Amino acid sequence: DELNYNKDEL
Amino acid sequence: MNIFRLAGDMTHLLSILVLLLKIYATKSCSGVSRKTQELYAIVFLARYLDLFTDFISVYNTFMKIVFIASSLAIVWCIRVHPMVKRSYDKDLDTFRHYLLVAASFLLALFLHEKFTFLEIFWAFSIYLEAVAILPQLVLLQRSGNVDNLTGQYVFFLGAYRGLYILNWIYRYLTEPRFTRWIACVSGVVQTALYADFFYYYFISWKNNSKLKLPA
Repeated sequence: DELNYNKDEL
Repeated sequence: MNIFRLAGDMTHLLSILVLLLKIYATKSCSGVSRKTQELYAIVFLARYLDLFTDFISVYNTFMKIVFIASSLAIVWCIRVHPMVKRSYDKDLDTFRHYLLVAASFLLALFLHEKFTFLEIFWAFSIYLEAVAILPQLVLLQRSGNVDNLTGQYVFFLGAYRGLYILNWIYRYLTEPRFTRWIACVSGVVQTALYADFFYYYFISWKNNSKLKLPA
C-alpha cells in the first residue's frame, strides 16, 4: 500500500 | 533505484566506514561525538523495526542490518573498548542530546503518516536523524581543529544527505505516486545544518590547508 511504498528508502 | 539514491547510500556507508577505520586504526575517538553516534544508533533501531514486518529487497534488508550493526559497534567502541574509551573527551561533548530525543518523539506523536507503533517510530527516527549531527558539529566547533578523518566523516555524511535530495527530486519528477513530505522536509532541514561545515570544508580544500572551524 501507499505507506509501504513510502518506506523503501534507508 | 536511481543513481542518486545508490550514490547516497554508498556515501552514507563510506562515512560510517571512515569513522570505524579512524577509531580502529588510531584506537582513539578524539573529535568524535559519542552523543551523535548514540543518536544514530537510536535512529536506525527505531526506523528499521520494519525489518521484522516488511520485506522490500535483499539490498534493503542487508543495508539495514549493516547500519544497525556498524552504529552499535561505534557506540560500543567509545563506551567499552578500554583504549578508545580513554580518548573520549566528555567535557567537549556536552550537548544535551536527550532533549533532541524528547523533542523528536513529541513531534512524531503529532506529525506522522498513520497513528501506529511502527509509523510513529519511523517518523521519530526521521526527525531525530535530521538533528543527530548537532552534537558532532558543536564538538568540532569547540575543539577548532578537525582531524582529516573526522572531517571526511562529516563530509561524506553531508554528501549522503545532498544526494538524497537529488534522489527525491528525481523521483518526484519520474514517479507519479511519489509524495513523502515528512522525509523530504526533514531531509532538507538536515542538509541545511551541514551548510556551514561544507563552507569551511571547501575553503580548507581550496587553500589546501587543515580544516579549521571558527569558534
